[in-house]
Amino acid sequence: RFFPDPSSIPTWMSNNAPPGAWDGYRNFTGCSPGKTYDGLSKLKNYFQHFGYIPNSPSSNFNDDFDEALESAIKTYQKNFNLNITGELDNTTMNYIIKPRCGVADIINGTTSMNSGKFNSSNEIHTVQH
Amino acid sequence: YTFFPGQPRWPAGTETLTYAFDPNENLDDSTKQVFANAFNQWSKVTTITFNETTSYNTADIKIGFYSGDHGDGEAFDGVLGTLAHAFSPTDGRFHLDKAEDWVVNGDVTESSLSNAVDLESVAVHEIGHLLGLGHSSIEEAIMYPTISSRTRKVELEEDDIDGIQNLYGSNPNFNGTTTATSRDRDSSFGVRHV
Repeated sequence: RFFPDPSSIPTWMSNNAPPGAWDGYRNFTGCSPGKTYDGLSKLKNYFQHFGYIPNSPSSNFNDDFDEALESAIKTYQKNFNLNITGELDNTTMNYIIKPRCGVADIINGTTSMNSGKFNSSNEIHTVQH
Repeated sequence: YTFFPGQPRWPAGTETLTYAFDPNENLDDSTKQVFANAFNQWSKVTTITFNETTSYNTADIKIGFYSGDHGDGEAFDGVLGTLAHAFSPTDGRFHLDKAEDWVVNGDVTESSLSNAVDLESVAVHEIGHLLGLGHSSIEEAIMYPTISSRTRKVELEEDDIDGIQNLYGSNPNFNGTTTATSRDRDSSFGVRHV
């Protein structure tokens, strides 16, 4: 639907806004690695779609909070400048459910967003004497 | 800023790209003007200009609003979620989710509808993809992957400008300022003064 400007939006519509496509993901807030949660495979599909879980046919996803999901969450958190915990904390979930562009963040396993950049912690530090 | 793998871009020497709207849409002039404004954000800083054409089949960039599965393997998902997507050069496809509540003009932040999405903000982002930019981790950048509803973000940030000028060079008339009032970007030293 197109609205020429905000004032053209009918009041009845404002009071009955439908839920967003990913609002249901909020239910996964606080989920922990190593456990199983109903519907978690949908979140894996999300991460696969945007490039965070590579090389997996989406039909094979189960509801286990496994290492692949934890790794995807960490990479996502790095790309979005969040605390890298590997957990579905409230802050991370708030980012995940935000509306976004459909283009993947990681394409063919590569990106130059934060997660694809050289990790400064791997640098060799030298001191000149 | 980032590029797509292999750094695809429009061919060297490209000065003008044409764009057209899916003829099934019958978009009004004010909606089309939003896209013209969005293209202009990129023209201001780089060497490519954009012209609308009525010849959809031959246009470099093809714009359309679609619902659900629309045949490109990237189905839309209804209200919010995925808002739009565009393909890397030189594909030219630019698709927007018809299910969204698009606000064409005015201050979207004043909208009473929690799902309202600013059309121009999304258009500016997707044009970045059409030109060859990927997603950026800098939250203020146009090429940051997410945008909240009732949010307007149409001005290119330093990161966006650096990225597009890396691909195509700078508009000779670009003086480092994308708006007359909101920012003053010193292109000589990469320092921005507000």
